[in-house]
Amino acid sequence: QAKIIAIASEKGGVGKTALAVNLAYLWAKEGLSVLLLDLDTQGNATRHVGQELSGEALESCTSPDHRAKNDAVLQPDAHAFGFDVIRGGRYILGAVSNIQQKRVPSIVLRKLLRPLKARYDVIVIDTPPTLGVLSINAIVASSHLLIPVQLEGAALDGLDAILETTEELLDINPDLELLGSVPMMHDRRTAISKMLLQRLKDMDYAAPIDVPIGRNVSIAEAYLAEEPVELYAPSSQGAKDFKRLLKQLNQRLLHV
Amino acid sequence: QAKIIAIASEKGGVGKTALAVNLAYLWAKEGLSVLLLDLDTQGNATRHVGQELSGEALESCTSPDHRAKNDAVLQPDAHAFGFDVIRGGRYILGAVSNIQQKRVPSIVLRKLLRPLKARYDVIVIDTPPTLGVLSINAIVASSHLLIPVQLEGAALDGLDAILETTEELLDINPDLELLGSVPMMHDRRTAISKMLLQRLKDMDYAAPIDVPIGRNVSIAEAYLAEEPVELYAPSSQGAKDFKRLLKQLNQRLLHV
Ligand SMILES: Nc1ncnc2c1ncn2[C@@H]1O[C@H](COP(=O)(O)OP(=O)(O)OP(=O)(O)O)[C@@H](O)[C@H]1O
Ligand SMILES: Nc1ncnc2c1ncn2[C@@H]1O[C@H](COP(=O)(O)OP(=O)(O)OP(=O)(O)O)[C@@H](O)[C@H]1O
Ligand SMILES: [Mg+2]
Ligand SMILES: [Mg+2]
Repeated sequence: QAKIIAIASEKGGVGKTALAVNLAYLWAKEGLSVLLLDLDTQGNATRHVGQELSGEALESCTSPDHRAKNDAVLQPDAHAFGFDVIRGGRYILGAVSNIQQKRVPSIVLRKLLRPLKARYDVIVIDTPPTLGVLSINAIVASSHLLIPVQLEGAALDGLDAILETTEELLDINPDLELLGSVPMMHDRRTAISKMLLQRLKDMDYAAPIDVPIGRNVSIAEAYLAEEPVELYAPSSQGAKDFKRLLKQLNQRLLHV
Repeated sequence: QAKIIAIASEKGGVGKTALAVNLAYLWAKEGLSVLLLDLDTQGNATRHVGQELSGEALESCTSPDHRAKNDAVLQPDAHAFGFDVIRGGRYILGAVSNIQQKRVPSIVLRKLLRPLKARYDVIVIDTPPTLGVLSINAIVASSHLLIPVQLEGAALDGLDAILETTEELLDINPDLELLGSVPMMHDRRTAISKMLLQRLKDMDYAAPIDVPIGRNVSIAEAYLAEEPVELYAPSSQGAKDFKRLLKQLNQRLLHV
């Protein structure tokens, strides 16, 4: 049965999308059967893998219309770089209002993903910033939570906030495991980044990852090139950091 | 009557809070009467000016309770560095559900700000990422819109999205002016940042600002120090960039 990994943070611009796309690619490259679910109206993950924006898959599956209910089976609507994709984009807004009208909004995605769990080894979920209905749905639907933490000013404050929210959600998703808090955009030259990295390492309850993803221009360029950084710039520090991160995540996934 | 300036972007982590706090301070330093309204549940702007998180002011003013309605007058609940503050934080979530229950949710903030317009020269509104009910309320309540644009991968896509949304909102806020799109976190060493800066400059309909705010560690450190960068590191490049930006914004505010 698939491991379902939600990538979430309340804070914006911390690297959720970069993490989702690059991990999905690396797991697929290892031979795992992978699905990338883009829950963001901005559809950045969808763009990052060279696909047209949409969000229609989720919108029609959550539609209150009864005819739609019978074919309300969530299916991938794209394929890229060796993994399946359920695309994000504008139509996700329709899914948001559909979900808010259900009797128990927070478990809608979990139900929709159930039939897909048998088909994949890993389902990676990219979420929007601010812990709204989509992020809550993702966390409630998942077996594991991965929290990117930017090593800059506001990010450590935001970490406690998402950990508190997750605590409350253990009530409806008791099997959820905190896979880790991943230090993102680490600037090895600045004292502030080193200080925040150390502060994160001291927060054991946040399951900090030892391997930061350093700030590396290839990671940002790979987004514009619409490719995983491993393909765009395989010898870059960014590509190396993601491979080291994958190793540590795999260890945790196997033992935990 | 106050100029009400909404600082908004769908994309996360582009520098909305850094812009809101540093501009509020510089305008107050010029002798203007300034109010900073923090609409974010994360309350980063509130932390940035050394205040306790709250959000209660907005929550109680939007409460459906009739007794609260009679004293539903929005007032500053803090003062820092020469300007008034209406603090953000967890309680803003209560305001969100209160607002969603009103007959016309998008004009709630505009009504609440009306009595304050006579008391201030400038009201600066910091908003959360994703264009939800709070961001829409801010844009509908404002005379001017300032859009920070990060010179990195996904940011230029997001710019068209917020400009489209703003276009639709001109219907209920016909006097709204686009004050500008501000290039943020410009990395002068990378080709990608220069390329995106040029691309932004070619988008005249986005009213691009010529003066980018460069990526500068003092700006991030100032957040942790809970001070405007002009006080924290007055001779830093970050402090200089914000002062140059203020000059250009003042020109536009006087002519436009
Ligand atoms: N390690 C890194 N080094 C350099 N640039 C990065 C790095 N990680 C991400 N970026 C770039 O920084 C920007 C923000 O990252 P990203 O979009 O992944 O964050 P996000 O958390 O998904 O944002 P949002 O909250 O808006 O969804 C993007 O342009 C991305 O390409
Ligand atoms: N020009 C800059 N140089 C360096 N760091 C910056 C700069 N501008 C902002 N920062 C830092 O980058 C991080 C993100 O900026 P900020 O919080 O202002 O963005 P935001 O758009 O308000 O984010 P959110 O979408 O989560 O509200 C913060 O830690 C901030 O201190
Ligand atoms: Mg994203
Ligand atoms: Mg902010």
